[in-house]
Amino acid sequence: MNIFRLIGDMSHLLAIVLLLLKMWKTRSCAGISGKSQILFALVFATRYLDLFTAFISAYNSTMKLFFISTSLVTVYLMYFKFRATYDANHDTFRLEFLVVPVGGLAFLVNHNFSPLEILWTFSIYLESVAILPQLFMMSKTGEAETITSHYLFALGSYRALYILNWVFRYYFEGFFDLIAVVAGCVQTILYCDFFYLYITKVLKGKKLSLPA
Amino acid sequence: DDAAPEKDEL
Repeated sequence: MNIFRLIGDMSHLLAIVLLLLKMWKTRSCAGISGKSQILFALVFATRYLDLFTAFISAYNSTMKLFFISTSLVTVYLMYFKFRATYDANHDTFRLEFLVVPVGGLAFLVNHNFSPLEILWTFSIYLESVAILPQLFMMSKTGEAETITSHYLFALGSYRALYILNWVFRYYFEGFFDLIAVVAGCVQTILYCDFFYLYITKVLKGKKLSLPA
Repeated sequence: DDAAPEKDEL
């Protein structure tokens, strides 16, 4: 463990808590893409299959349980409890355009051709594009609530910090995972436009508005 | 099939 990965995990945790807080306090999931949340739940479900077979540390297991459970709660809140506030008309990104290519790529490009490894690879590739429905929805609505922009900033920062973690681990531990690094860079690059808007607008107290 | 890097990250 290193400081970059720890802050990254805390940023990821914060993002999930911010989203749950937003939905619970406003009793609404307006402006949130349910499709991205479904993808995140799928990412955790396919990545943490080793939860009961490979024990890394109490921290690792606790966080995995937290991520799996909160992602399922988030999907439940969006599609059941607060369904009336779910903006389906703007959440129209076709998930099959992401899941099918990512699934195919995971079959073709992986570290070894075993079910667990292919599912882990699928999860890594899927996570790198899972935010696209959310970004797409925001470009259609042309704006986002401030709390939602904080959620996205924390979520985007987590993988950016993981890139620093991989640099650290490469130089100090000789650890290197090309699949995770490439996917992590793609994932972080997808946030660049949002990061720019967040830093130039939200941090100046303005509302986040995207060029629709 | 090279050995996959250890999976100790979230």
